[in-house]
Amino acid sequence: EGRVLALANQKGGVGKTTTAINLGSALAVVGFSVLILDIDPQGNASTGLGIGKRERSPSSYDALTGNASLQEAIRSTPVPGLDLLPSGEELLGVDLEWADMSERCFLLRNLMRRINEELPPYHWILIDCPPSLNLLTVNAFTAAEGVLVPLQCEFFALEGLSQLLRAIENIRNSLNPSLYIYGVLLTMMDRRNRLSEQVAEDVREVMGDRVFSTLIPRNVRLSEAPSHGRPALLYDHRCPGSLAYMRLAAELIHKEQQN
Amino acid sequence: EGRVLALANQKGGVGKTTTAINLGSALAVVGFSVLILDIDPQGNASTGLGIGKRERSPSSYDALTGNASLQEAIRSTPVPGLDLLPSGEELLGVDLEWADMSERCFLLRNLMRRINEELPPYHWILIDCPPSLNLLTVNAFTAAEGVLVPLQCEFFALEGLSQLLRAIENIRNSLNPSLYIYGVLLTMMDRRNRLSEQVAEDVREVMGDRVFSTLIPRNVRLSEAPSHGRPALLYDHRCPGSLAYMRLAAELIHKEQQN
Ligand SMILES: Nc1ncnc2c1ncn2[C@@H]1O[C@H](COP(=O)(O)OP(=O)(O)OP(=O)(O)O)[C@@H](O)[C@H]1O
Ligand SMILES: Nc1ncnc2c1ncn2[C@@H]1O[C@H](COP(=O)(O)OP(=O)(O)OP(=O)(O)O)[C@@H](O)[C@H]1O
Ligand SMILES: [Mg+2]
Ligand SMILES: [Mg+2]
Repeated sequence: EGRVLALANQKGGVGKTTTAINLGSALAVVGFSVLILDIDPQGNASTGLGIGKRERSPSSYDALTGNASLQEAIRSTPVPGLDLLPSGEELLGVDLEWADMSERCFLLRNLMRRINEELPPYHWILIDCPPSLNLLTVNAFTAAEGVLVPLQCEFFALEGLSQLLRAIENIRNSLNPSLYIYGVLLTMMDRRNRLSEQVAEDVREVMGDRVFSTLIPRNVRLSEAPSHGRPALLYDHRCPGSLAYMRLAAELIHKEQQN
Repeated sequence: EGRVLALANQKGGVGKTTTAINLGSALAVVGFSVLILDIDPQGNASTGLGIGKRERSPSSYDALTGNASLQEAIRSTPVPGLDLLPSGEELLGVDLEWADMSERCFLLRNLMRRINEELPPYHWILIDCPPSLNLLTVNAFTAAEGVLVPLQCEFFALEGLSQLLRAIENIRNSLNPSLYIYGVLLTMMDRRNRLSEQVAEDVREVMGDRVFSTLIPRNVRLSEAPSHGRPALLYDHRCPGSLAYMRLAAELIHKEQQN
């Protein structure tokens, strides 16, 4: 069975989506079969992989509520070996809509079961979460085995880490006893800036070897690629951003081989 | 009566908190009395104004649920004339906790009434929202008269604008008929980067004169200041970030005088 990781951090704009798209692509180009689940109502991962707003029906909302076949809902992307379950706008209202459903925290876990039963196995499943500890992120924590935490090298992002760790601990003690921190990824690292280095040091002190040794530098090509509906690896495979995500993929593969 | 603005955008990391802190400070240093309401469970505005996690009780959560006196909950900050109602961690669970309350969308509006009745009037009240269109942001849209939309000059941020405009329109048609777009603020503008300029052009095309002429440049001093519990205006009043927020305050004051 493959690895199921939730890319989560309630701090906004830290690189969750950019990591889902580019790590997913890097793992796919070296031959793994990868699925990205976009459960953020913003749908940035879907846009960044070329699936426009009008092409998203059926969406992850339809799949979660059991109203769509997986064959229809899961799409291929411009990257061979990388599939996507696109986001749906209806995800915006689920906190209220599902409030009375006893299964509200397990809809994604149930969907995973269907994916495992009905589709050829994926080596990696990456879940792109919204910037919040809401019901959608709780669903991701219940369905995943590990959390990959993108962490921007900024002061506010460091501040939110303890709240995130507590939320993960709460889920471990209740809905998903096997949930753990798969790793912390330092993003938008700017070597020229003292604050960036300081935050990186502080995170390593707190999280030790759970911090990936691969650092993602601040690189404008990573933020340009989504406007072309392509991951950075296809848009500019030689840029520092693409190289960093290839290194990250290698680090994850090495980590898996050791276990 | 003063101006009540919600600083909102469901896209994460676009500068909502940085704008609340530094625009609030700039308006206060020129003599206005200003109140910042921190309703984001992350509590970044509270940290950035020097109110640590252990000093936040009673918090905005206690004030919203009617369990705290305003005199106790509203604090002064290092900036004369700028007060803060700090965030509380309990805000994390309100979507579910308040789901069955008929008043769930009006708690902040009710709190505003108390503020107007019990305290000397504020000229400006700025509400710092979480990166989500959840119940807390809906409360802000119901309590405020205008929405100030910080918009990062990045592709993904531009993509989320239409979703935000629709959400505001929905609130206008239901809970708050007088809600309007007070203005769109372009943030983290990097003149050297073609994408930044392109996004700024696209936003001006769509939003016309609702886009403030003041641009906030990318400036590392803005992200350093919060680690000292001070707004940039006190940390480094000569840096490009501080000057830009002083210009923004002047633009808002001028806009008010014209009306
Ligand atoms: N390493 C990087 N260098 C430069 N820009 C980056 C980098 N990583 C991400 N970005 C840009 O920064 C912005 C925030 O990144 P992204 O949207 O991936 O974060 P997120 O955590 O998914 O945001 P949200 O909380 O809204 O879901 C985007 O505009 C993205 O293109
Ligand atoms: N103009 C700027 N130049 C450089 N850094 C900035 C600027 N504005 C904000 N920042 C930094 O970028 C990060 C995101 O800004 P901020 O936290 O204010 O955004 P936000 O929209 O409030 O985020 P969230 O969605 O998590 O609430 C912070 O680390 C902040 O210090
Ligand atoms: Mg995202
Ligand atoms: Mg904020």
